[in-house]
Amino acid sequence: MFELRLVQGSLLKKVLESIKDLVNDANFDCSSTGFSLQAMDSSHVALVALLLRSEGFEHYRCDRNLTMGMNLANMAKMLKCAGNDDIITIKADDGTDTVTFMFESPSQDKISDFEMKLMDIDSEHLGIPEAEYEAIIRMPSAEFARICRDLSSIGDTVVISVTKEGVRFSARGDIGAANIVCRQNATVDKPEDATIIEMQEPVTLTFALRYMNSFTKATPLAEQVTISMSSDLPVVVEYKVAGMGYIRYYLAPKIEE
Amino acid sequence: GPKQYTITKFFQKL
Repeated sequence: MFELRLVQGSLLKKVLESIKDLVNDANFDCSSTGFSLQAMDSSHVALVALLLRSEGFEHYRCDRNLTMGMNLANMAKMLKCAGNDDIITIKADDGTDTVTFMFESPSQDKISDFEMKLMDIDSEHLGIPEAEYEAIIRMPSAEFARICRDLSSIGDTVVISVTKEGVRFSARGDIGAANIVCRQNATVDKPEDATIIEMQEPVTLTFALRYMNSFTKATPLAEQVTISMSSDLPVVVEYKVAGMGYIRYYLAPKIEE
Repeated sequence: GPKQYTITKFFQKL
């Protein structure tokens, strides 16, 4: 059987909110390592990889590896029924085609269980090569979300350019153009407010803003976001999940032919 | 304009 229990159930709610608009159906892989998922959006332009390590849960039992196919919109509907302070338990018995979500209020005076049908999903796993990135930007996640949102009102694509001056986000459209430059700023009171730019090589890449905006749904999960870029490679936008793992979004670039 | 590539162009299927 498979069973996990997460006292901070709101994390799981936030994780689902972060991926449900990007991916319709996905296989969750349960193993002794943890609860993970890899899925592409329907047009295969973006990929999301989630890992919640088994050690991060208050209870985690996985007798043998299990793949659970779920419709993420339906899973999100069920998790929305959990209170923000609720403890969430996910259970699946071997050989059944359902998964059970159990929600316990902190004072244990309300216990709900929701059963959801599992699906058979044909999904292909991609091998993500380890890469040394030419530029890595760490910045406040709310700032990144703001930039993506603001540039969306100007154009459909963002050009991200890292130089020793800093990182420049540019968009252009019918009404005009916008450039937002963020400089390294490590001398802040709180580390979560810092912007750190590690650059081996200057790099400039172009991306569809629609996907970037979708990634920023993960903003409530982490104060900081890490953006890793190399020429002619998908960008990685990573949000840590409080001491448990991460959500990484990979987005293929637009390349001039 | 620039062409939108897919992820499968960069990452191989396992």
